[in-house]
Amino acid sequence: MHSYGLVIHAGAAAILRKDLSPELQAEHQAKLSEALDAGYAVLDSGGEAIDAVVAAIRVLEDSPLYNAGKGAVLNAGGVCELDASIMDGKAQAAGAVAGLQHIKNPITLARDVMQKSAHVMLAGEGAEKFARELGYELVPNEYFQTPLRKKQLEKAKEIEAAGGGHTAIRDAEGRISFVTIDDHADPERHKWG
Amino acid sequence: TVGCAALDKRGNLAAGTSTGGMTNKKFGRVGDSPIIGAGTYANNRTCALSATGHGEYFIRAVVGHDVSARMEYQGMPLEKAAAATLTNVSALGGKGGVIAIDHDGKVTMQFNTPGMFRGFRLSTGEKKVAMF
Repeated sequence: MHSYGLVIHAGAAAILRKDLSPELQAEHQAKLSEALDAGYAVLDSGGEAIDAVVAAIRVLEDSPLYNAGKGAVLNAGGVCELDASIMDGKAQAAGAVAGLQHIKNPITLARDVMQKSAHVMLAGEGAEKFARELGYELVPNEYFQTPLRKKQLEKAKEIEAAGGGHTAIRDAEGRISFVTIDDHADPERHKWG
Repeated sequence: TVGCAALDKRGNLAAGTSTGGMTNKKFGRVGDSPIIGAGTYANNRTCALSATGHGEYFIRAVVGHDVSARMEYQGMPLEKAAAATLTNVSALGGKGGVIAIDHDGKVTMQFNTPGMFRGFRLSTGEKKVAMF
């Protein structure tokens, strides 16, 4: 039998230990551990890597702590737009979805694009039409939106209206690419994904 | 952004990534998360990987496939391959990180930001969760 296991992430950020309360750190620890255990249970029972990936990611998508599924950040129009992808290393099959607004677990639809369509990526309304054909129940966009993310969008727009200043993220050529704010008031603390 | 890379008992690798993108994103912006070869990649000969970060740079550095290609064509171990690719991302000006597992069950979790929420659990009994 081959050795097995999984590794997860829930975002990288310019965030320091002092920026998170002990209570919030404990919440993150518990949710990350829950995601690991969900994926590991699939592997330990002889399940496939692709199913372990979906199991672990669904836990994180369902948590308002992370920028995926419930708790996703808001776009400039005040709407959550979700992207996901998945890849199977054996067949090098892949599936991806972009710009979803009503799919509760985008990773599940990405897997269905891989396994149940002839395509690799579906975007926007087309992706959601595909989901409806598969019997997915669509959720209102409000399901994803949290008060914290709304506050972050307001802050981002204030900064943008003020000309961006030092909170605008510039690329290597000095162009302002976007303005983004992490889970706290300090505008120096950007969210990187 | 959240992601996972896994290796099962049959030696098959898989990876996935899911995200809401960037706060205040405009114009139908899409980052690296749904881009196969950038934010997500898996190849049984090398590794499975998910990335998080400033997606525009991760697309330009073709992060997922780059790590895999370094392993396959140059024989680099996962740890070194991921570090080399992340150095390229940093050189472009991008911030973020990657998590990956190879066909032998070795994992790496690398980032050029102060923190990345991350963890792994292996059949060896090892389990770790970390944030900073």
